[in-house]
Amino acid sequence: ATSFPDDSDEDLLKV
Amino acid sequence: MAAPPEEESLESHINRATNPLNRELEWESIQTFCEKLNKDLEGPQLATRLLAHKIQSPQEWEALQALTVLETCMKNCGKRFHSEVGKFRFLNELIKVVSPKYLGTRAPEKVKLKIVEVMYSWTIGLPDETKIADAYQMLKKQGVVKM
Repeated sequence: ATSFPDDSDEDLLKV
Repeated sequence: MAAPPEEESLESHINRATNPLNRELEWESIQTFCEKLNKDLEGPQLATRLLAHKIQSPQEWEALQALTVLETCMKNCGKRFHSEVGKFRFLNELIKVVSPKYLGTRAPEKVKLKIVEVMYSWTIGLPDETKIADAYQMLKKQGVVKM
């Protein structure tokens, strides 16, 4: 079974 | 005895492609890394983690070779890799290298310049990866990028 590619992400880093 | 190239892991390919002892760019290893990352379902995710780690190396030549691998893969490896690189999870690692608040004060100048160059080229070449443009704009606004 091919798992759905994970498209979770983080927030943009604040500099 | 070393495993035959086919079964070697992404990690061994990236280690060979970015070895600081390389006298010149290891194009064969770079090519193999690109091909292999595309074959595995988790390839793009693992590849970006490995590349981020190498790009953050204090050794200039190791980081520059890793950036060449990144550039080559962005040109050859297709959509799945683009969308992985186009995530803040990876872009944040590049931002840390150029930002004085993180690694920027210790990172080699050439590496920081190359990161800004490749990010800028992606904002032109990959307009639908909007997070790349967001990250680049933020760096410009913060004066980290001086054009």
